[in-house]
Amino acid sequence: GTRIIYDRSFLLKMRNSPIAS
Amino acid sequence: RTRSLEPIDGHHRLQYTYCIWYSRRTPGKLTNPLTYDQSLRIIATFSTVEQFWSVQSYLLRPSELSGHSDLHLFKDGIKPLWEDDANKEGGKWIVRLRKGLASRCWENLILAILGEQFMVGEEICGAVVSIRSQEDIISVWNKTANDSITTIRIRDTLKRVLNLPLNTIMEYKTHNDSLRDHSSF
Repeated sequence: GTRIIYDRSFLLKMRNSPIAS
Repeated sequence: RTRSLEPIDGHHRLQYTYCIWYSRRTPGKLTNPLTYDQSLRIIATFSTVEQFWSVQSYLLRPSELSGHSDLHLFKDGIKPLWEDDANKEGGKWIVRLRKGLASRCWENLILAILGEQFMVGEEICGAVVSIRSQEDIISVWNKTANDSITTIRIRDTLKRVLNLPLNTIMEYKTHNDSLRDHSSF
């Protein structure tokens, strides 16, 4: 099936999203 | 064990749910497996990118851990033990790091695992960073030790994401061998 792939830069960008902090 | 976090609307789901485990090892080779099993603690569970960063913000970084400590990132349902059903036919790539590199390498590795960058289907079981006195060791565990195409692909991805010097020595060890010689590395 389809796999959920995220690249490093996207994941790092998400570090600062308000929902994660 | 901690409660499993349910994904929240608007969060970015990961391919799998993961658990972070922590353990402290008694120095020496002959660690009693039962004692080791009992020393393992799940300290976080997450299944979205947002939950992961929330967990990361309060976890100690590998370089901040003291003594013989191990941090493990494993798929939910797989215990970081050689004997676990998902691991018993498997093995791991071992990378020895000089002091000072573990935190950066560990984060790069975690991001690659969570983001499914290894492209080896269900093969990745988890990864461990082991803090020792002279060096730190990162290992990536996979399900099928005798699947050489997969293990080579894992090695190549690992080299790329850790961004290590070309002469870094990487060693593969099957969990069967670890069980036989009672030694992880």
